[in-house]
Amino acid sequence: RFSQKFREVAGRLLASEAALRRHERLFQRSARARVTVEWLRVRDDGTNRTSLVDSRLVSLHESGWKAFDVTEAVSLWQQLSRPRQPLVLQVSVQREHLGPLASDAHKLVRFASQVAGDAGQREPQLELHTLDLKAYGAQGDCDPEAPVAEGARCCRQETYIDLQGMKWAENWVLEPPGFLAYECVGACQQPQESLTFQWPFLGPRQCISSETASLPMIVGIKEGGRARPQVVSLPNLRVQKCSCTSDGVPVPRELGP
Amino acid sequence: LTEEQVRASLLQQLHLSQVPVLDKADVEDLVIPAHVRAQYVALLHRSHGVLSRGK
Repeated sequence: RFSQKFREVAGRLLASEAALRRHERLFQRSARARVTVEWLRVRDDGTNRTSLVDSRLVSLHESGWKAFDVTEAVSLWQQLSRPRQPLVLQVSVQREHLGPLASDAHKLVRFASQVAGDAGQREPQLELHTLDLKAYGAQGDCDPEAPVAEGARCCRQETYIDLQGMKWAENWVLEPPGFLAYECVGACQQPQESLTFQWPFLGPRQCISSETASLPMIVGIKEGGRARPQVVSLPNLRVQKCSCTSDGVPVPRELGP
Repeated sequence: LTEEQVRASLLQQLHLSQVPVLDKADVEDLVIPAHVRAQYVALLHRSHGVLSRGK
């Protein structure tokens, strides 16, 4: 609702009704339903394609905000080439367990209306907040010529790991003699307080390694009294990209070619 | 990235609990065969090309 660009998005509130209490004695206290958010797209051939975005169990005996993280779907949708389909997110409520004996408790879940007392259309609400990553994101590689100043923006800094200088690697690691490992340094701009809400997944934005690459090595392996060379690949040893993100929030991913 | 992290990652990949003891004589005459070097170079190219995605 707050973005100039997405003015056509109308919002509603997602909640399960406290009125369920009237049915309390029907279902045991631990009764739950599964609420699932899927991304609906129509393929060129007209068939539907759904992608699971988020899904969680909701207690039937509670009422109030239930937050679902749709960041990834929105981020990937934004990168689709134009003209692009509207972003359609389907919210469905299913039984917690499958099978003939599963209860129908899930039918008691209701979406509350945005306006208290309004018996009108009760729909889930999508609240969308965007951050301009040019201002709130990382800045790529740090300037190798200049030391990273206090409060500088998140960037990837070169750091060289000299394997030849490591005692334990002597006569064991044959290749490489050393490698550029990089590390993420600097700070991230934080959104204004009003935007952070108190939702569980919007903690402080941190400068982290969001993409890594493996590093192959050739090591000596001793068998039967003789040494032979062997190749081994060490996962996630080299930082490829640094990003600013909050803990638990997926880093927007570039769509592949 | 610390020296200890590199060492631990290497031991984990090779399913070793400690650094093997090799002395200079073991590796002094050791020649890396072409197929091993080709495998290493191929992994190196892939490492610079394919990105794995952290959380």
